[in-house]
Amino acid sequence: ADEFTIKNDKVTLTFNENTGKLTRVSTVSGVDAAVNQGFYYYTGFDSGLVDMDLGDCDPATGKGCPKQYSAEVLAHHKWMQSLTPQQMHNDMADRHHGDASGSSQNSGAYIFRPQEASQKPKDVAFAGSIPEVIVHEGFLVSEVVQHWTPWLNQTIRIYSGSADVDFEWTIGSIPIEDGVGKEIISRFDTDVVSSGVFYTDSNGREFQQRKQNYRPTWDLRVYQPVSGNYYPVNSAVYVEDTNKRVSLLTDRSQGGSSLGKTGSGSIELMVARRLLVDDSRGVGEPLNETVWVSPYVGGECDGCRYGPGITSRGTHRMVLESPKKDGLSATRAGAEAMFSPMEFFVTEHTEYDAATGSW
Amino acid sequence: GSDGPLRALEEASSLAQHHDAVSGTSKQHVAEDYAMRLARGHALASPMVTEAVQILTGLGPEVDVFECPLANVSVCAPTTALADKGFDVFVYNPLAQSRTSMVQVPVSHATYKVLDAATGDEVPAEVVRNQMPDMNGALPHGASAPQLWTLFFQAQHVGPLGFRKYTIVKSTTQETPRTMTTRKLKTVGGGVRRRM
Repeated sequence: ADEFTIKNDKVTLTFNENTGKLTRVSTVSGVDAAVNQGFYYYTGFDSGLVDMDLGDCDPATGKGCPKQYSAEVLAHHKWMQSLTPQQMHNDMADRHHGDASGSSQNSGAYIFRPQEASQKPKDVAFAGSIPEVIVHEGFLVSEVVQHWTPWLNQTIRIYSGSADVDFEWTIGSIPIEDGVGKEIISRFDTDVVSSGVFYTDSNGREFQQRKQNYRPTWDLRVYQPVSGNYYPVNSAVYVEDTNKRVSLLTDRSQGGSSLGKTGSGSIELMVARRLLVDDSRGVGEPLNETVWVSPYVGGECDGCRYGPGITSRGTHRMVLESPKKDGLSATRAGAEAMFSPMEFFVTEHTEYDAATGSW
Repeated sequence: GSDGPLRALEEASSLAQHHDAVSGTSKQHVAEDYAMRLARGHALASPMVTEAVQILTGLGPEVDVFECPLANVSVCAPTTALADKGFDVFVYNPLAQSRTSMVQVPVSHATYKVLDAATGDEVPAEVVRNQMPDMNGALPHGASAPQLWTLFFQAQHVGPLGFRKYTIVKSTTQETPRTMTTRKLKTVGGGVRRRM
């Protein structure tokens, strides 16, 4: 068979046996969605790539080029050279000033700007490679562990009695040997017919409707078709049509949008960023968090130095429900569980002694 | 009061209202400073949390209570130290309505039984192998080694703002299959080999 599944009393997940990717989620209450989940990355805008002096290096062949200019950097440089001045202006005009000064705006802590305004994110799993997949099927918990790359893993988990699907991702240290900053997203392409409309929470409260390339209170001129369609997601983002609603709950604030291949039925959440240049908005250093490497002396960094990029772990919870139910009932319940987990405390075994009334 | 155990946490939390702390728009050492103040505030408040748990559960001051703030990366020193003797787990529900939810406890053995302390009944539980113990090679400094197993069990009907106590005991025999089938799909090239 080209597929394998894990299931519990509420939901069945179907995976492609050859790619190891999730392809379908079906609940016993009859809601069924094609869901293709994967990790992709945008390359962060770096004005240094625009006017870098290549000397006698030939971008087309890479001959005579300094080794730090990776093929990706050179290809981008070649693309920039091909633009007419007007195209260069349109692509880079800064939304705030509407003039060429935006051309040097880098991506960074304050700004999300992909290297090309309409960039299609690249597949982290580098199309050729296929993840190592480990499947555990239990009566209380079933999970599929996907080892995409040495720095990107994910565990997709379902629990008995619940139709929710947890995606626990572990990302880092994001590689930057190719001289390019990367902005990693987790993208869920579904068959929901949402026609470019999606909903994000507003500071964890009521949901706002979002439409691609549109603002409700002014006529938007689109300079950045990708980042201009990103919104803050503090608790949940969802797409829906008359048959189903796919919600994704986040365990922290993330950038999110609905772009995908067809702009319909897709949800993407930015989970990690590692950039190589500052965005000139006051921080004065790139968003390139690295781990302090010992020697830790008594908890203090004594002679520490920067090590590899940080690693982070988080969870997205998918709620698949019929839109006919009272508004967002499952999504709200999921958010409650996500933000108020049951804490646990550990003690040695204790027995209560009624005679003395003590443990 | 101004020098109470919560003071440091209150100050760190109020400082972290700045957008730099919320969204990371700061230099790395500033971000780490926010994290250090929150961690120090948490540590200074911890004895008060312990006292609260002892009082609310009726345990009294003679029973040590431990938290596992790094449970999400499978680090929980107390369950390592108590691995062979077994231990108790008090689950706390912070919401204002009764709740049933899965609890995940990092453990270092594959065979445990979970008993509901109130009824003595065995609670459905499952131990699953931790497939990513090393967090891509980036475990927090100074943390104890990550556990290789995670104990899942369902905490049923935990009352609003309430606790429920579970007793975790090592089970010598496999009364019921703790882990059903774990198969590794080694997807090589286009083809797939499935090994049981």
